[in-house]
Amino acid sequence: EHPLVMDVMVQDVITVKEDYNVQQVAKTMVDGQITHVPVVSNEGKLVGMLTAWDIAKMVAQGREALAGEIMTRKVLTADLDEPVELAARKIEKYNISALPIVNSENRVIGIITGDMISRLIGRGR
Amino acid sequence: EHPLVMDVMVQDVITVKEDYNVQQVAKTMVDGQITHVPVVSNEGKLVGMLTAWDIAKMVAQGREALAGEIMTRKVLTADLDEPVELAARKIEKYNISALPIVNSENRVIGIITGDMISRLIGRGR
Ligand SMILES: C[S@@+](CC[C@H](N)C(=O)[O-])C[C@H]1O[C@@H](n2cnc3c(N)ncnc32)[C@H](O)[C@@H]1O
Ligand SMILES: C[S@@+](CC[C@H](N)C(=O)[O-])C[C@H]1O[C@@H](n2cnc3c(N)ncnc32)[C@H](O)[C@@H]1O
Repeated sequence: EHPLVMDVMVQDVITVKEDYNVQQVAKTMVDGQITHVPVVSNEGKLVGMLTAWDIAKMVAQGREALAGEIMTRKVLTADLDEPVELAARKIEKYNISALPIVNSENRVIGIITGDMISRLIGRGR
Repeated sequence: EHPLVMDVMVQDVITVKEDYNVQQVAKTMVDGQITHVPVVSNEGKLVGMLTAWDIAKMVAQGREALAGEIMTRKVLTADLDEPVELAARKIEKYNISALPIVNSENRVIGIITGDMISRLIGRGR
């Protein structure tokens, strides 16, 4: 009855690299119908987070930049064996909508979003 | 034990008008730290929906346009007395993240998002 992050997260995570420009990041979101993309280094390690909201911020400021320049660097993550309730509280507390899951080598192995957690409610828990 | 949309939605809904340009829509999202804005007519009636994903789409295509030209016109909504479970299923089925609530005159009186619904899980239902 107490689902864990590993039971709800998706494992095929769409990511972007630091040298992507805003248009490439936006294309990645549109093609994937997603709004949250972890930014990874060439070795696949998590280095930042970008959302459609960050793209909106670039548009609002009329700026152009690379993913590495606009990403959020202090990324909040979730653990595989963390109760979903805890992940949901983190999402609420920090007003974010997604938490990547990384392994011991800091590689992205999953992502959980507020929308995925809300599905538990849709399925009667 | 069976929360209704009215128990979870927020009532102070930030909206945009059809004649806003993409930069004004983006500024509204950034200032409000939100990613979903219903589009309303001059009389305040719901005419469309715009999300940060739609902004990303404009960036991906290198286009400029007015809110009224890029908004989604067939807007899925929720009812005040609708069980949250039902709203959560709609969000999952259509891969969207927010449902506006309108009154009998089609004015926007609230909005519920997947993130708000996921908070119920964070609070142990
Ligand atoms: C404060 S939220 C508000 C809008 C919306 N809730 C969202 O997550 O996009 C937007 C900011 O949070 C950052 N963000 C999103 N997920 C994050 C995470 N897991 N860790 C750190 N920052 C994150 C984004 O990079 C963006 O700058
Ligand atoms: C298919 S979703 C995928 C990304 C993400 N889930 C989101 O909602 O932004 C994005 C599209 O859904 C549309 N959309 C979002 N909420 C909607 C709603 N309540 N009714 C109709 N369309 C909606 C947006 O205008 C956008 O074109």
